[in-house]
Amino acid sequence: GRERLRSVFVEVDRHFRALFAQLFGGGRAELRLTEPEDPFAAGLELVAMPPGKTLQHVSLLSGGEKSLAGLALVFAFFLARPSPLCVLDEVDAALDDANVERFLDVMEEVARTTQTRFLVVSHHPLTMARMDRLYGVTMLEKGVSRLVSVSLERALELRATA
Amino acid sequence: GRERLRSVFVEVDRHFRALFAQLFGGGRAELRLTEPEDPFAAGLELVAMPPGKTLQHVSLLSGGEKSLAGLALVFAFFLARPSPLCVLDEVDAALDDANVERFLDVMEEVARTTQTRFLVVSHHPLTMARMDRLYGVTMLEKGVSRLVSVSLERALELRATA
Amino acid sequence: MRLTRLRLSGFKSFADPTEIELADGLTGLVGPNGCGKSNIVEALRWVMGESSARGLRGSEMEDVVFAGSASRASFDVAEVTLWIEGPCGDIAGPGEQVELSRRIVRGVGSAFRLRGREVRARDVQNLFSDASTGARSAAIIGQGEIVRLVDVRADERRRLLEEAA
Amino acid sequence: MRLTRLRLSGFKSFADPTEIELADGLTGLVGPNGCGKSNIVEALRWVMGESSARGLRGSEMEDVVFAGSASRASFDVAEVTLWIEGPCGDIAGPGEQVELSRRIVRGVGSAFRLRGREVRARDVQNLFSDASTGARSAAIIGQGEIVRLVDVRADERRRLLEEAA
Ligand SMILES: Nc1ncnc2c1ncn2[C@@H]1O[C@H](COP(=O)(O)OP(=O)(O)OP(=O)(O)O)[C@@H](O)[C@H]1O
Ligand SMILES: Nc1ncnc2c1ncn2[C@@H]1O[C@H](COP(=O)(O)OP(=O)(O)OP(=O)(O)O)[C@@H](O)[C@H]1O
Ligand SMILES: [Mg+2]
Ligand SMILES: [Mg+2]
Repeated sequence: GRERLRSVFVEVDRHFRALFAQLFGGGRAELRLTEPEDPFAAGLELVAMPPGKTLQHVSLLSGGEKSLAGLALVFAFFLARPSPLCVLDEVDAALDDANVERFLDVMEEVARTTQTRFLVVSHHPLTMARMDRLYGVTMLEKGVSRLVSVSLERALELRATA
Repeated sequence: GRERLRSVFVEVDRHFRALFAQLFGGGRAELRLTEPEDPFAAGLELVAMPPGKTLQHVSLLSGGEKSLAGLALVFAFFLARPSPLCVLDEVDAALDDANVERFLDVMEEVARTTQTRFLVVSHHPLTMARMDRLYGVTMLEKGVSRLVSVSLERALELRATA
Repeated sequence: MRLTRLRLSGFKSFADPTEIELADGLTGLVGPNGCGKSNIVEALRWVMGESSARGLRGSEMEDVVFAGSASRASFDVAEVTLWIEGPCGDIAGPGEQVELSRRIVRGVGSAFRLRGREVRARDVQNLFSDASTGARSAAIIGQGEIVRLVDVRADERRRLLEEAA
Repeated sequence: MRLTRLRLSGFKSFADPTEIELADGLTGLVGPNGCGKSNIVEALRWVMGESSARGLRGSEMEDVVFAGSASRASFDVAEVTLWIEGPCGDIAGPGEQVELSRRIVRGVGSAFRLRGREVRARDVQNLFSDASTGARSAAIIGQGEIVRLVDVRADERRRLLEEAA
């Protein structure tokens, strides 16, 4: 039990460091068990340093930086223990355009590597543009949702409706 | 003490109902004191029904709907008790384009009515376009922030930098 | 194991039966605020065994049943069905599609059915935790949760690791 | 009362002295992730008397002092100055501009100065709660807080009402 948890930890940490550097375009980060001897009692700590900055408590990171660090962790779990499906609900809400592109590149790579299917909810045009297909959710009848296949053009139109 | 709190409550509620209808393009909402007899011991509850939908617990609202309801509450406090300055840090992060426009219309109106100065942090091009002036925050030297006046064109360029 | 299709009926704002295909690659879900995107994410969580009403933004589990609109009366039943394609333990052979569904009736409670037979919530949660895709595992990131992963306390984050191990 | 100008020096990522004018109407603050926008919002909160390090994303108040970068050593002092234009009680007459500043020295602690004289944190918090603009009142909505207003418990929300009353 303890050995398996420790080995998963090592694997997730390895992926986390690589993904962090990819999502931040540099910098470094690592995972730490607060009690390396007893992983079941330990906490999982995050140490993160964006490129060019100083190592500080992760709480001080910006909203966008926290999103990227969180994504590095989620994808690291995925690479260590693949799953048939990954659902992401507006994980790009706090990201600027440059970081959205990096997030999309990493997600595409994870999808290719692990054969995982992704369901991605987003308001971001850049994200929509990278999807293999789009479903639009509408409420033409107020209070009642419907689903319909949409093209990218239609999706962008839907965004702008007042 | 109690009378003053009750009268502020009545005033904030009045503004809240109007602002909610404006931000949602309809629907209705109200504020309630859980203990009308003892406002200092009471909780401040929110009842909100977007247009065409059923009255339900506010927890069930979507991310964007909660943002709008929260904004209606914040601006209601403002109209009841104006303040020299209002600072909003990425309050439009969860809003679609149509709702961003409604938020901006309401904020402009509150600014005009109360003479309040607003400082608005945003990644949204529609929001940037409505500002009277823009300051860009940059880190040309990594880890060190600088402030510079920017035009709308420059601000939109800055958004796209990788 | 693959998850190939999801069907919602009377679940939250999805009054009428709605099916969404879960195909290879990246599928995007778009639409204005409040139209029902996160409700679909929660339907998936719910059919996979989510046991907390608060985890679905409600105060009780019955909050997932269509509560009506300006033009329609509320429903008494909500049902979500998920199609699982094997190989998947002894549940499904290679390429075989089986149905997992969850149904809740107002005033009665919810029940799970797998391959037509009633199963317990625990069985469903175990089925998915093996593949590390469960209602609360690392594979479903709800709205607002990605930032919380970083802000949350260290011991909560370690539990995520345990669920993956 | 008007707030006309803010100056940051050694505060978080603002190593060099930086001034931002707070003029009439709507002023936008833009820039990429992590460049320092929320740090400016927190500088305002801090100089207005914010007493909780956690309210500024830190674990101790010294976390607001510039901690260095790849190219610079860390500082020992952070200072933020806010210019207040009267009328404002007996602090400033009509049109008169006065300076409120807060300064923190590593290992020593922080101190407030108003019109050149040292004042207590309490005095600063009171100064602003009268005009209902204070570090924790309804007038500064930090990143992620607008949704929390709706999700938070009823009694926390009532306290907001009290601060406004
Ligand atoms: N049981 C129910 N019956 C009917 N409608 C419901 C029920 N539960 C929730 N809703 C409605 O569903 C809507 C929320 O949908 P959802 O959270 O999926 O929106 P969304 O598309 O994710 O929007 P956003 O982009 O703002 O996040 C709310 O307006 C809520 O009133
Ligand atoms: N004491 C400090 N010294 C130096 N840098 C600091 C200090 N405290 C915080 N920072 C840095 O400031 C950055 C956060 O800045 P801020 O939160 O203002 O970004 P932002 O512009 O709001 O970004 P976002 O758009 O993602 O919200 C972090 O990268 C953090 O490392
Ligand atoms: Mg949503
Ligand atoms: Mg920020």
